Amino acid sequence: FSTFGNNLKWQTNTLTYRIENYTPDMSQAEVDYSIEKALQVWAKVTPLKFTRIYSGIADIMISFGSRDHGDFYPFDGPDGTLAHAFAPSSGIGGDAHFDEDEKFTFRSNTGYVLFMVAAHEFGHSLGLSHSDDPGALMYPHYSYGNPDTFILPRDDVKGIQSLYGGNEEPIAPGPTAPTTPDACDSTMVLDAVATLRGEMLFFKDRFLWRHSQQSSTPQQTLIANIWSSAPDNIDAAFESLESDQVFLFKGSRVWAFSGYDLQANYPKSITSFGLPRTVKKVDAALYEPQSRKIFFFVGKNYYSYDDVRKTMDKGFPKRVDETFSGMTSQVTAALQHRGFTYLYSGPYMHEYSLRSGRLYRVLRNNYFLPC
Amino acid sequence: MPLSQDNMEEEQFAESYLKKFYNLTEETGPLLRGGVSPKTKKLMEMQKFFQLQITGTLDADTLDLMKRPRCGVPDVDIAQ
Repeated sequence: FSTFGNNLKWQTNTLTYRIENYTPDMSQAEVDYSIEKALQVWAKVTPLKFTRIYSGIADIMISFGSRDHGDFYPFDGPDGTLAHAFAPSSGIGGDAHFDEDEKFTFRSNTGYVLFMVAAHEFGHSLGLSHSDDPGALMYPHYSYGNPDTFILPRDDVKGIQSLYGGNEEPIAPGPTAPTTPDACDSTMVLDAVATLRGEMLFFKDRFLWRHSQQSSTPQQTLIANIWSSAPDNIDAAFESLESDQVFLFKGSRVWAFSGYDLQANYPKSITSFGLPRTVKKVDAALYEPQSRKIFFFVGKNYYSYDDVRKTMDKGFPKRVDETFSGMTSQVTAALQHRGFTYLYSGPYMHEYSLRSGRLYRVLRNNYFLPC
Repeated sequence: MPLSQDNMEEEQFAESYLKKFYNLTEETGPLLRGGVSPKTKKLMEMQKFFQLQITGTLDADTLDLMKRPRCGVPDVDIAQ
């Protein structure tokens, strides 16, 4: 997180706000609810209290405007800049302006959820600058969030509490603030690993890292920033070179994406790959480019699916350790790279020759995902 | 070789992005030969912030990130 510096914060914990006008995109009740809820995001974790006023000058004046709207920071039409807000101080300080040329929504994932944009802007109104943590609310790029299930990420909690301290009033225990996974965490267990048109993708919680061989630094981003309709916390993933698609598995469903686009008729049941109905989830998936086979790891067994013939191979499931010597623990992710098969189990990665099933090395995540 | 229209548009887009969010000032007058241009510096600053590969050039990943919807927080000085 970062703050504006110079101890730029409100000198009181009791702040007022006023909604000066409304967007026609939503009902007034929805706007009121979104704004109130966005302020409460910050009030829950600090001693700050917000009171709405209906006339006069509030600490935080909230308005919708387009293009030139009177503050020498004109908006830019649809998309691009969605809103801006001013750091704490008198006058325009603390005020939040929303670009009326955007399509704001209450909780749909088409358009921009006003709650998410407002919660971010109010972070500025209270003294937070942009964070470089891609999971933080104060990261400068919009990402979808549901107002009813949103939990302020740990980075933002730390940021706002560095200015105002924590909430001294006991609050009912709820879900804890999500943290952003760290590639340097040697105990991290990846959810899934896959390739995408020459890049490697490493999935963890609601994030993924993209890493290309040409780059020394992997780029961490939200899964939703790449595929807005993809699930978080996936179980398995692979790229089919046969169909140029990436498949993501979660529970009994599978999503297929070509580039950024969800394919028609997806998500589907995992039984569409010929897996029996008794299989409720896939632990890991591996695409073998030579034979164009897909291996699905389920518990101590694995299935083999022929991506050319689109049928499950006979003689499966087999025990994993029948083919991959010594692999008796659960496979949590899998990848094929330069002719070697890499099976992840917990924080370790096992390098195998698929042909002989021989184990060459036991490595850590950072072999492919640099810290 | 003249730049293609697409490239020119992207360059202009990137320049206005850097002016808006990274306080890039107009490049006027001759640049020192061999020096890093202010635009390259700002581009590197932006790439560092977003944990992109720091190339100092307008590559596809950087351009892609610039095009994402975002917040444009105004200069703090105004508030002060």
